[in-house]
Amino acid sequence: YYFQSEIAYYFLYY
Amino acid sequence: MFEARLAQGSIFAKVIEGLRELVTEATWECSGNGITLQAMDSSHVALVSLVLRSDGFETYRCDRNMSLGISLTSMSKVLKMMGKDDTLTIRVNDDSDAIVLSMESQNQEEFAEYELRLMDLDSEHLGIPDTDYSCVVKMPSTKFSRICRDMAILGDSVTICSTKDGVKFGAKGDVGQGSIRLNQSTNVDKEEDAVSIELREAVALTFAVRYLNMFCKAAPLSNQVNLSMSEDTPLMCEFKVGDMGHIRFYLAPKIED
Repeated sequence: YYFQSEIAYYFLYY
Repeated sequence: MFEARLAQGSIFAKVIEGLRELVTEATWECSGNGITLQAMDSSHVALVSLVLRSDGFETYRCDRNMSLGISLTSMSKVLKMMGKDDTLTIRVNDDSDAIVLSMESQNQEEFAEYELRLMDLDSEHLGIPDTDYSCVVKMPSTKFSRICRDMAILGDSVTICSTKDGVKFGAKGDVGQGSIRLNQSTNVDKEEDAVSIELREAVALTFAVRYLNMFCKAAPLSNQVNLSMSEDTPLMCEFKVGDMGHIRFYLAPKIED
């Protein structure tokens, strides 16, 4: 079973 | 004032078609260097980054930096009215709240002009770090589109495994499972038909196939697609826009629970 990660987890908001 | 003219307006129409399923509205940043756009899909799982350099346009003028909030859904509808070989000019007059799209037929006998109202959009910008990917797969974009479409029949997720010899796309679901393996091309007549793999480290990553299929809407822009991957890092799926820029899609991987 897989969990879908969010893109903002890898890229920082600025 | 902003004004950019493209002899081949169809390129711009393909860019919009490539974006509009993932993001329905977005802010275009216009500067002297060109047009850029960055947007996330509504679920914040994928991100798209577009670059169209000013030197790729036939004429380009941008007196001051502008942020233009645009409905891609509406723009797509307007661009459908453009002839296949039409020239397209995009213009935003000073103090205007609209973008003007002018289309001119090749024989200059027909000239159409449409105005779209600009939108006030909240935009969230993400910093994309420079990444040295473990693996870059280059392959024909039509082949990638076909594989993603086929994998979606089998399941919601596709696992991409890449080694130095080849790349394997696999999916499994309630109906069954399947995989397609592509070997690195050794001898091809046309470069655009080649599958090539630059690999530092083997990778195996799982992605939601629904998003990959949305990215493939940009496949008509380019004969080849680049898939850049590293473990625990978003996939970067890149289509070149002629010599003038690129569309890069980023997709967060699925993580094993």
